[in-house]
Amino acid sequence: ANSMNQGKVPLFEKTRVIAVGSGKGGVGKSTVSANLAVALGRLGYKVGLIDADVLGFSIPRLLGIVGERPYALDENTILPIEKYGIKVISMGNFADEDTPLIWRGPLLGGVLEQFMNDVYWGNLDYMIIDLPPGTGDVPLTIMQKIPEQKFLLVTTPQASASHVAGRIAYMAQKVNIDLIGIAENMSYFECPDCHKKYNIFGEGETEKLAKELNTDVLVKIPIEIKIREKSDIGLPVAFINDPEATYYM
Amino acid sequence: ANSMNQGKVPLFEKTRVIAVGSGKGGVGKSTVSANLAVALGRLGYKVGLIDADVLGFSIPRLLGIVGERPYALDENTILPIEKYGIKVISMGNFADEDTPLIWRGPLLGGVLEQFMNDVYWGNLDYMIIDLPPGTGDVPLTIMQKIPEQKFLLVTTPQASASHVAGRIAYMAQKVNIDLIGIAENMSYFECPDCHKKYNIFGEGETEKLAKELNTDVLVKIPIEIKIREKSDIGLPVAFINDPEATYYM
Ligand SMILES: Nc1ncnc2c1ncn2[C@@H]1O[C@H](COP(=O)(O)OP(=O)(O)O)[C@@H](O)[C@H]1O
Ligand SMILES: Nc1ncnc2c1ncn2[C@@H]1O[C@H](COP(=O)(O)OP(=O)(O)O)[C@@H](O)[C@H]1O
Ligand SMILES: [Zn+2]
Repeated sequence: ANSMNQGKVPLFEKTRVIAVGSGKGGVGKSTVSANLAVALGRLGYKVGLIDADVLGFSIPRLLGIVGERPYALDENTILPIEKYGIKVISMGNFADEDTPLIWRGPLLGGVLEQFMNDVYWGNLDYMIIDLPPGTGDVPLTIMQKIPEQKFLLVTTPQASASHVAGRIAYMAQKVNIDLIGIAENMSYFECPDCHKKYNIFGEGETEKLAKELNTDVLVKIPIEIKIREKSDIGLPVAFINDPEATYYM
Repeated sequence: ANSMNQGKVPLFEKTRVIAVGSGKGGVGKSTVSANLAVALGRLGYKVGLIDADVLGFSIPRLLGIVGERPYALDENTILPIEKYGIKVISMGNFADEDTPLIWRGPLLGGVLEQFMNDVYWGNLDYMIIDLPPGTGDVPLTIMQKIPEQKFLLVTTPQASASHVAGRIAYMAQKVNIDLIGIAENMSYFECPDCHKKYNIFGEGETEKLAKELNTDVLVKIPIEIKIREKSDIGLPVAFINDPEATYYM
């Protein structure tokens, strides 16, 4: 496995690794990861995407690859799945979408080792890692294994969300991982009929968090019915020329 | 500790335990748990609430008890915090809201043991347990320790959400835990100006999931600005006589 991949070190030496995470689930972390990866692919970069949310995997559905099984080159090397111009691997490509994976902490680490060491990625410009929500075993292991990664925090505008979401950014700073910034998702909803804008989940909390973390709010992505519709049919908006795609570029 | 609490067994023998969970985070699980507990309290029941989301705790902010520390009766017994007519315990009452708790799987189990054994709950009619998202160590341990509990699944309407959220319900059924039903949250948004209703996150997927799990959709809670506003200031809507309170009763 390592000979194909020239071992883990070269993979991450030439490759810029961006971990996308949030202390809180359901903020849109996987949607941002998938669209960011596809957007970078459309700009001509060679991009890999690891779905590190081993128990709560959702990347296969967002990219329309539910049920696709990866090919094995030999018993130690697997080929990632290719879709929308990027290379992807997820636990969802080894298990049924509705089956609960009842695993304990130590086993999860083993799967991630394989995603990083036994997948033949080739020479990548970017590797996007969609972290599981929270500050548990997996995000910590990945931060310790790849110290040169950058971290992108995703949150929604609620005060109750930004406090929980922000915890992982404090964790990243404790282990000297650079924070790229914060992507605020579901910032407002514009009524398709009367075009009034509503800050359903509030506003201003993300700016407070950015100040405390000494970083910037990079983008504010509105609640868009089209983003959800396309997610549900496995077509990330970043792949089509729609106006929604610009948030992720 | 056990003498005060007459040990774990009596606590859960007379008490109806409802675990509120979801395979996916950010669906409104903690908001449903907090409001359900407060609503049962207003109906005259003696209610306890355990925030079992040890790393991603959010109950203290939803109930306005951030920073409140529980009293210790002796070195083995702690008193829960009382607010809005219910008794509550959360990791957030032992740690700072913004500090990342960097813990590995086995330590989390120890904290939950303490929440169940070393807290003096008295005689409760209901115990609500707000589970962490996902199908990892903690939900599994709680299901194995309290086999007579009932399980309430919370999801949002998106296809991508219901598949991930549903995984924990399949897990509950595997370990013979009764499923009470499904609470769908953020079902639609009614524009405050033109009063048009939008299924921002789609519809119909929760009914499909309920059919597969052989259970019912108990309630559909709309996206309400007031639910979020009150959550952010620590006042659950179920405690006030507003129309939003009826969803949780
Ligand atoms: N800006 C948005 N507008 C509308 N729906 C969104 C938006 N971002 C995410 N979603 C939807 O919300 C759900 C949760 O997003 P997901 O990326 O799975 O969150 P996480 O990875 O943080 O759990 C998905 O069904 C997705 O389609
Ligand atoms: N029906 C609703 N309408 C508007 N906001 C809601 C609703 N339900 C939950 N929220 C908000 O969404 C955020 C996430 O809810 P939370 O209960 O913390 O989710 P979970 O426990 O599943 O992670 C909270 O800030 C809460 O205020
Ligand atoms: Zn309108």
